[in-house]
Amino acid sequence: GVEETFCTLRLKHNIADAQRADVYNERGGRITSLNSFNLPILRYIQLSAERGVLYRNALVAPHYNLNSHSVIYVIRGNARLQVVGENGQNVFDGEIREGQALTVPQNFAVIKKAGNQGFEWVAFKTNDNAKINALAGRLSTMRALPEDVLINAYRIDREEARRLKYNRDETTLFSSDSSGS
Amino acid sequence: QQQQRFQTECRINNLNAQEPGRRVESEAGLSEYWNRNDEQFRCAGVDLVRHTIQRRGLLLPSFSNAPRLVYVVQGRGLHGAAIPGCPETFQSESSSQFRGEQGSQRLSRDQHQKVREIREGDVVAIPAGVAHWIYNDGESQLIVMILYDTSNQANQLDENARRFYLAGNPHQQQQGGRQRRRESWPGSRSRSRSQSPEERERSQQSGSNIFSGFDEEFLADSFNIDNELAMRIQNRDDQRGIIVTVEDELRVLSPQSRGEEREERGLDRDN
Repeated sequence: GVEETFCTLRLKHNIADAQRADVYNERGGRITSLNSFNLPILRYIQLSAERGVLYRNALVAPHYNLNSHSVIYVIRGNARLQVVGENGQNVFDGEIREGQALTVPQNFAVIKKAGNQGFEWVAFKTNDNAKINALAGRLSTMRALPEDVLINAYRIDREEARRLKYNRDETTLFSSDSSGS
Repeated sequence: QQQQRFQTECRINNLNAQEPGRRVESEAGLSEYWNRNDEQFRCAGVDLVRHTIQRRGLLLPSFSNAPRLVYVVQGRGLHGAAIPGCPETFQSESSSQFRGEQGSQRLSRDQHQKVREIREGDVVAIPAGVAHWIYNDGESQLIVMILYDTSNQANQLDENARRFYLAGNPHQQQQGGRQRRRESWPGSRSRSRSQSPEERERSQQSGSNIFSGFDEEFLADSFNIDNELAMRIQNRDDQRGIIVTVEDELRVLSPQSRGEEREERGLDRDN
């Protein structure tokens, strides 16, 4: 029965088509994810991919890869990236542009900000169901924590804790005009 | 697969009962770390830490590259885990109470993910990459023992348990701890593909929270906040360590136990 399963598995899937985007922000950009749910063969090879388009000066929310490494290849445009490791150590702070590749290890936090020409990338991830955890925005760790935890952790007042939790209402992709709330 | 990748050898001729080799004091507690370079721990692919949290002490939120099991040795408290993609299901309404507040005083609205009570004997499982925090709301010390399973398949980094703090400044804590004591770790051996024990310890000492590695401008943009607040979440001048004192009581949303009991009784009756 092998030919009924492995041999007939679908091997390709287009992730450049804007209409297939999983995350879309009209002022931020779009992201399309490819994982073993929409391309089952990825379960065998334990890999997945993501195609992203970031409009001019827009940001990808600060986040970390929960269960995979990520290798980013720049298809078009440029962006400034910052990557931070376990001790708050900045391990990358610079611009990456078309044709370059950058590895972001598991659990390292990253922020991407597109340059003036926008930014398009493909990220290869070392897990067939790669997950990220956002640190800012509507579905983020900050929102998950009680206000009093933030107040005492950062020594800020309640009003500041609320701004930290709620000032960004977007998810994953942020527009650059600071009007996300 | 993961174990095969990390472990090149498990040559153990004899075993010894181990006590923690390194103690790090924080404002409201003590963290004790077992020697992760000991052969038996390296062979098992685990790392052990014991936190002693004083009354009203808050172990700051952190996540790790390895899944953890927490065992509550003594005391009681609150545990929160921020699980990616999950909704903030604890929401204050006009009639809700904040735990820790006297009486039934109404407070302004907050919402966050589920908070769980923990007490002696409890085991808490924390998946890799999930941030968690612990608060001691009891009358005595809260002691928790944490095992990091670094050889777990969920860990794609190396065999070292890495702790990523979302707040605080572990660097200041470790440099400035009042009674900091560091013991040598005899018998530790480095491996060719990993850091030496000295390098590893040095890297532990240079820790800070992950936001401190970003530009303030980037953080301000990301959170849509001003630069001053962005600087404050970097906690660069924070001397309190990873277990901090909560000024008043920590007020978090938590169902009344009596309410829960009523609900349980109601369910029983319905059944």
